[in-house]
Amino acid sequence: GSRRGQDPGPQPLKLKEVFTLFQIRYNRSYSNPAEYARRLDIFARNLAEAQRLQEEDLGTAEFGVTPFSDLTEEEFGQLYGLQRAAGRALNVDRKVGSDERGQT
Amino acid sequence: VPPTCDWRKAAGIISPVKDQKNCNCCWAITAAGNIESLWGITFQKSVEVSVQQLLDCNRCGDGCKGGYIWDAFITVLNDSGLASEKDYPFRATSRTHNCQAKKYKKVAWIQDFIMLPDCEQGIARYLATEGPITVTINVKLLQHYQKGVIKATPTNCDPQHVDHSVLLVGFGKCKSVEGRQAATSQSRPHPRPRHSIPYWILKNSWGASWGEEGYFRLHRGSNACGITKFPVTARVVKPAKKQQKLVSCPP
Repeated sequence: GSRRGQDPGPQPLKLKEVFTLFQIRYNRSYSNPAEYARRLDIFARNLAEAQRLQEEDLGTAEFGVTPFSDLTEEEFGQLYGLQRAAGRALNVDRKVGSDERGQT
Repeated sequence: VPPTCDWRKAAGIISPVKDQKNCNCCWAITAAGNIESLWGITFQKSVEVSVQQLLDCNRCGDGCKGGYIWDAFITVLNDSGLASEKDYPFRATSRTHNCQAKKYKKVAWIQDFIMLPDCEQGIARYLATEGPITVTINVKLLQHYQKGVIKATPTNCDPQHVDHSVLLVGFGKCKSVEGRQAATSQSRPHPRPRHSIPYWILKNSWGASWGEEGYFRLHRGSNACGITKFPVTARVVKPAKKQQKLVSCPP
């Protein structure tokens, strides 16, 4: 509140600086300016999400910039989850393969 | 059940953290890690088995497009064991219908595999007495994870939607962060007493530079991220003559 009215200029620049550091650290480059802008937007959303998780978490976890900070949640799930088809998670009956002898 | 257990502290049991790169093969790397650790415990023999064999010889097609832990164990049973990582190295791409299993000597094999009961106390007991096991969790929170113990809720990490397999290698307790607790209870006149947080130690497959040197910790006792949904392990059994177990889980 006390900063309201002051020059808001540095704010986007700071985000871009953090994003540049992320690109250097994880060796990321993007094919065109539109893709760069899209990834920057995703990066900003992920930083906000990490901050929200940090505030909510009751353990000792720290959330923040990771190698996956330029991916959407859907992209991350598809790249690093084990689902065979996009949008379908593992959801089989737990009894399959259990100790109930005689069942296939 | 001992109060703490960490198989990483026992020499030659846990192999180095792998990096699955652009191949969606957490299931194969985790199954391989399970077999490696059980061989280390049962035979005091350090082995690194071929993840690539699991991908190429997988009966369900392209292993880099995902798979299930039990598919990996069925492949091991069908191939009568796994070649070494050195002979049949990981390439982060799968070559369907190009299984090279028969070309190489097998360095590890399994008798069968089982699913454990979905109870965290039972899982801890099995982990401490038999060795590391595979679990499948909701991967969502790991996108932003850096370090520490994640205490997830069903809202921010749905325990029914599990989509990432990892190796459970230990458990313990740590002190809570006083500042964090105080921040969430500002109306309290006195600071909340410090209490301990029980956690699981899990080995991931995103390289040693991710998380806590390739590992992460999840809260124990709350089915965090669905950790109890599919606790599965291979079984490596010694011949009847040599039944005595020599290695136990270090505290």
